[in-house]
Amino acid sequence: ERITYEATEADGVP
Amino acid sequence: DFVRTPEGYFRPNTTLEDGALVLRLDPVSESTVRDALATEFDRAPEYVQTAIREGTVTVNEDDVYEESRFYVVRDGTYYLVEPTANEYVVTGWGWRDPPHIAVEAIRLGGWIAGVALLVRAGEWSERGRREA
Repeated sequence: ERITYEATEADGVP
Repeated sequence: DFVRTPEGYFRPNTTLEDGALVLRLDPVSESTVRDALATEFDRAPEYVQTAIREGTVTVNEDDVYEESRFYVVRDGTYYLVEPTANEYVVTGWGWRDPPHIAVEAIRLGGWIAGVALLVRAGEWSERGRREA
């Protein structure tokens, strides 16, 4: 199984 | 470690006063919470660093210690790195996986053999009845 990760800028605390 | 309320962020704090344990929630700034929760870029796993550099990254499940989200800070910018898609790849068959045409041929062969067996069985039972 292959997993794709995506990075996004976080405005606040997740 | 932190409590989030509409009024802001607080950190639990306990002190012993005259034999009584006093629990306080001290207000802390959001940036304090961010710094406490975020992983430094250099200390994040390699594939997480790649995701931040290039936007996305695709890795094998075996190379991931734990499938989870990452909150990372790099040069003052905060990033959320999270799994978005899983692709199931069939492994283990490799060259043994017969081509479609071969599967069809095997299936057709099975039908022909089955019908031939029925005809032959009919002949055998007819012969048995005649000899009796």
